[in-house]
Amino acid sequence: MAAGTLYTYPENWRAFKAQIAAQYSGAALKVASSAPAFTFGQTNRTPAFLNNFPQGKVPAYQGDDGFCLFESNAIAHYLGNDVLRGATPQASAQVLQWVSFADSEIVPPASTWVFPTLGIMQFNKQATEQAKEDVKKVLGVLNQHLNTRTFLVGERVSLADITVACSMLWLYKQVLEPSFRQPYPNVTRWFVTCVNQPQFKTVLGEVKLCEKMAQFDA
Amino acid sequence: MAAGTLYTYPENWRAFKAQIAAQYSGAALKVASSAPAFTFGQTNRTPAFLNNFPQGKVPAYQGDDGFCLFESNAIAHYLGNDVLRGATPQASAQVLQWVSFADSEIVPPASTWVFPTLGIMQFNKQATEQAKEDVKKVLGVLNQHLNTRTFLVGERVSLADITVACSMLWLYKQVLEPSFRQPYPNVTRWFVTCVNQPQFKTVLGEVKLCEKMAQFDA
Amino acid sequence: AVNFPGQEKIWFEKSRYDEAERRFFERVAG
Repeated sequence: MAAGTLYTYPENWRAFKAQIAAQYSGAALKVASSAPAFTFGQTNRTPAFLNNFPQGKVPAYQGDDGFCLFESNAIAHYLGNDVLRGATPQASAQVLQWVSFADSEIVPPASTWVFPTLGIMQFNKQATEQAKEDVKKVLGVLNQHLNTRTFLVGERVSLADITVACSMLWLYKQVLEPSFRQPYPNVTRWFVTCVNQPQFKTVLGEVKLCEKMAQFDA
Repeated sequence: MAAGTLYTYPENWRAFKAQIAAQYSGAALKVASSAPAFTFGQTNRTPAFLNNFPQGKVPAYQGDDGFCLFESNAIAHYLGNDVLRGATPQASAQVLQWVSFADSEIVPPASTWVFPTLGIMQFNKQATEQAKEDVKKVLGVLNQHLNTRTFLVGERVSLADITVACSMLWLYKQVLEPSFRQPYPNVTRWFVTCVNQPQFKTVLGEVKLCEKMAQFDA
Repeated sequence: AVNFPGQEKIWFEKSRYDEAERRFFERVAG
């Protein structure tokens, strides 16, 4: 059973994946996200940290046995268990399919749309409109897949659900207002089922779905 | 042992990953990349294709047993074997770490730098300069990691080497001229070792390292 | 065939977004 420390800044959806995986596997995970254990922008620039994590990026994981990992999908995979990873080559390939889908198809448009509403980035009307269209395509693919399924792979929660749900957290909290998400009921049903699992709720707390699409925060 | 068809356009580095994995595992893989089996832009827009692969993207895999997969990393994982995937949770997590690293840290700057030299994207001086700096960071991380290692994970070729090497193919063929790659000898040694493995050579043919950095093709 | 890679969806802006996200959360942490 893995045991170690996850370095991150607070409220990092990429770190949530690993934290939720640990809830399912029972791995003993300490989260270092605030002083004095960890200060983002300082601790991750020290030679000691860079020696283990040469890019200085978070989330970063260090096992009590010294085993180090970067890249959030790898950390979540390691802290999970065989059920979450997919117990057969077909299931583990399908889990990886949705993990890749989240990173390549969801994260780019979700960041483009949501970052300006959080004040992280300048608003760009054309980029935002394109991002909305890309998000609609993503929701369409997921809605079709989830038409006959409760979860993305097999009959139980896997790293596919954890990864895709965490990559959509900001979308559902900030901008997917009822009228926008209305054509994709299977996805909202699936998302609410996931975030209401005790292992998700322990990490995420109460996830309130967006009532009014946030506009950019000038 | 998996057996099926890989749909792609010719010379697709994402498809090479799956083809090389199949060389190691012995999976019986048919590649459909030209008419009449597959015409990019037509076949992947037919209802039959979209029914199996809703995004219409390639590479796409269809097993003789009907099992379908999209996302190149998932296909390569499925067509591989346990040695390539990483036989322990630590090894499989490290493989996933480098697979994620390739997609998130290598592909964006490599494409930004190389695409204009292939004439498939407008040249943008500032973006290219930034991409060169990002590629130097990537080479630095890999060079440090490979200082004491022959391969990225463990003692043998894994999906980590296959994925990272394929994501760097265009870089080494088009723009990493000797003076640019000189500070990173471990990476070039590792790359040449990989592409000279018989399983890589069968798929890639002879890989000639760039002699002169290609400029954008106006 | 050379044109096909141009139809791939690549997140060319990724380093800009990573940078913005890093600065934002460093400010929050600071």
